[in-house]
Amino acid sequence: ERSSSGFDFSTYHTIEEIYSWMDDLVAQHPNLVSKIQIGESYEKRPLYVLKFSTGRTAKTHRPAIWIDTGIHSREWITQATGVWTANKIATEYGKDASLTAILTSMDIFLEIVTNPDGFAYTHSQNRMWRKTRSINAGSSCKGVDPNRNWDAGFGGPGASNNPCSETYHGPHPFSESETKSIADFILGHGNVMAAISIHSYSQMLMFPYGYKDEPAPDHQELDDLAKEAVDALAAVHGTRYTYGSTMHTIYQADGITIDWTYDNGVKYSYTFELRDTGRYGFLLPASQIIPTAEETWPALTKIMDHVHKHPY
Amino acid sequence: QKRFVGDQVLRVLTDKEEHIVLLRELEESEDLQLDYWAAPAKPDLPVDIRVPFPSLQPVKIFLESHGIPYTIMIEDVQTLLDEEKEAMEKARKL
Repeated sequence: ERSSSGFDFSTYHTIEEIYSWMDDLVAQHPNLVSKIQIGESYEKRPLYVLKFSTGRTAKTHRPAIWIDTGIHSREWITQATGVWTANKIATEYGKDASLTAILTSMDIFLEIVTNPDGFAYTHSQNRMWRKTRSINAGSSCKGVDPNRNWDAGFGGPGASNNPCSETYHGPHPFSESETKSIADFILGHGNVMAAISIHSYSQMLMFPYGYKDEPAPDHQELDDLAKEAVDALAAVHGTRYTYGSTMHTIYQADGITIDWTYDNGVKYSYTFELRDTGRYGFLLPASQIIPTAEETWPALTKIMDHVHKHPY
Repeated sequence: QKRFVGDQVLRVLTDKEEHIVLLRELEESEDLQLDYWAAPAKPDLPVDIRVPFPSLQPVKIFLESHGIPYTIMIEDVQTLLDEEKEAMEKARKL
């Protein structure tokens, strides 16, 4: 379970360890992996994204897949899955035919620590912290739920206007640099074909919409692909996922990542809720990191392969 | 570092819509300082609530008085966090 740098994928890590490991990964795979900075957090931490690409720099960007993990900082299994997945992409390129074909014509962007301030805070001060760490004017409560801060149904009933709530949407859409930086990156790129936002826990795979009841124009295709993905996931360790639109699978959620990406032209927009054993909630023991990541991988590749084979 | 000694996580699994409504009302009680890990969405989906130790008694009385079924998912949150921290330290030493 160790890479050549001695990194242990089966334990949880601090942000410093993860950022250092990202540099190691880039050094080990210089022709495939690079690290880019898309902005900085409220507390001035860099927002790093790993870019997996086999193409030369061109004036127009190659079609791309965006993946983010850990926008809710306390869901540690997601950042850990992000680390494992990054390593898997790097080491499977050239071996796994499907992944190799994808990377031959597409780029993959992976933001492992999407909410670095919150993540650092979970390690140093409060393990239960979920939001960003920005100050809210007129309130003693800090932080905004970065998965209610996107400009898609922003401020609707599926979010809270109370700064002390865990689902506080923030003062205005993209008030948080952590979300604004991703939105700017995706819009600036202009050729992102899929966006996959990874959370935990509930064992679900969802797609738009969360902010409205009506089916997305691509509902049937998204639903069919979700079924394929959760079947592939279940085949690894028998873990059962439910799937469907956010609104109908769980509840109304306004201002969420994948509704914004979908409304901005990213047809294949999905969000995962990783493992829940019913015993630990998001305090999943580290012994479950690798099984969780292992089972998520075929679901991810199923989606990525479909995106690759269905250009639009 | 904030500690969570004695905090429990309760899992509610109910098939009644009126229970979901009551759980949403409970969430609004700011004095109880409840942390909904899984929010009340709809019947048959679990609702997980981290309840700080001082609020355990009133919350359990509330659930029981309304006939809302629950189980204790995590007996003591701090124990789990201590184990998690210990595992990280051990891995780092290795």
